[in-house]
Amino acid sequence: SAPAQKGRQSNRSKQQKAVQEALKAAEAGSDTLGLSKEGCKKHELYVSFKELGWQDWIIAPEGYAAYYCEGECAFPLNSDMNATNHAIVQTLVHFINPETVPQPCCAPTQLNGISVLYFDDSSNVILKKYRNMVVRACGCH
Amino acid sequence: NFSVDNEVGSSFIHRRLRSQERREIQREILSILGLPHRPRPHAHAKHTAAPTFMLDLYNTVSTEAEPRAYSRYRAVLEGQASAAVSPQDSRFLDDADTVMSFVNLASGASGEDVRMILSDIHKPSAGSPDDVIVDGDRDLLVQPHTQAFWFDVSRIPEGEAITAAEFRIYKDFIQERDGNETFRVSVYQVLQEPPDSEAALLLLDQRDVWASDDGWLVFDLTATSTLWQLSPEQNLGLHLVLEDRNGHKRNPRRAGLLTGSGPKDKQPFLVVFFKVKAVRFRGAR
Repeated sequence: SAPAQKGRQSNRSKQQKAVQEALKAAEAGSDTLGLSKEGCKKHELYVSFKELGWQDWIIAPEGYAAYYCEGECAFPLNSDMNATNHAIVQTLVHFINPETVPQPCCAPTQLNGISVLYFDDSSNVILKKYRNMVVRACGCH
Repeated sequence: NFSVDNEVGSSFIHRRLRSQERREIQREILSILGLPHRPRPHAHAKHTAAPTFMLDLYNTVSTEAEPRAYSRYRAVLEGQASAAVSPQDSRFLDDADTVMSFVNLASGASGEDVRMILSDIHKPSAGSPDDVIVDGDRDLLVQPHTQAFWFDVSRIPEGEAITAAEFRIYKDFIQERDGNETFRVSVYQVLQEPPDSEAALLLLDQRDVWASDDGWLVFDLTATSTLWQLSPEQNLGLHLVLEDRNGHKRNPRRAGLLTGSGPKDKQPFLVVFFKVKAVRFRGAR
């Protein structure tokens, strides 16, 4: 919402000051924390049909690398975090009003399919393609 | 690119699961795979439906297929025919969401086998030896030198439409006195099987083969399989007839056709390609 005409100047300087403070807090935060929270990225996760004891009916594969997304979508988002424009704004607002606007989510931005070859009850053989089974890339939404 | 050690290190089960947890995980993953329960194939099914051909399709479609799966499975089916995936099959595969290969459920007795089996049961009815009609259950109602096949296409993925179907039968090389003997292989759809007369047949497809040919003979069964999917009661199976160049019916095995005997991976089979008609929503659990 646009600030009232007469108080515009003082408002603007107030906002800039808040952003400066936010930037300082961000730098300080990551230093004092010591462990800078990891940014949003893909992590290993392997679904093993073998460990589920399904090798008598699943011919191939033995399992598949599903991966998962985890990590912070914290201000300032750097370029390799696949952040949407909306997520960048939301991150900023979260900093200014952390209790009103949550941080964006770290979630898959690209998913791949897999194929599974298996026997049915009558020993017919089925090859089935499944979509959206494997995380290819993560990002901030 | 995904190395094996990662696979072990990052498995999703980091500790011994309690049986209840394991069952829950299995149920959840089965529901993602669209299966109501985990299949229980017959331990040593006599006829499994062309796994090598299907494994070739699998390796065609899944680029990150684990090479081990292929070699592991290939080892199991050592010495089998390499069921060639034709360019046409690859096109069907690109467009399909599911591919199923079906086991031939007819006992596979040919007319000749039937006659030998029945000759000590009762004398065939009067009439020329060639049109011996025998009673008995359906898959024995065949003419001599006629091979019956029956595939149960009633249990197919819900909400999926057939985009293509092929009947495949393997032909071995046979050494002929005169190497250039030719045969004609005809596949018929059985339309009716009246109890007291010959079956009514519809010619679906024909192939002329040389005695010296070997490999898979492929017959287009798209229209027939679609009919059987829509009206299962019309699924009375197929008849395969082999004729020599003089038009005389011969036992298919005479031309090297493997109609039911032979190695596991040279069994005749039906392969059907399906495409999803409607998006399947998984019920909330």
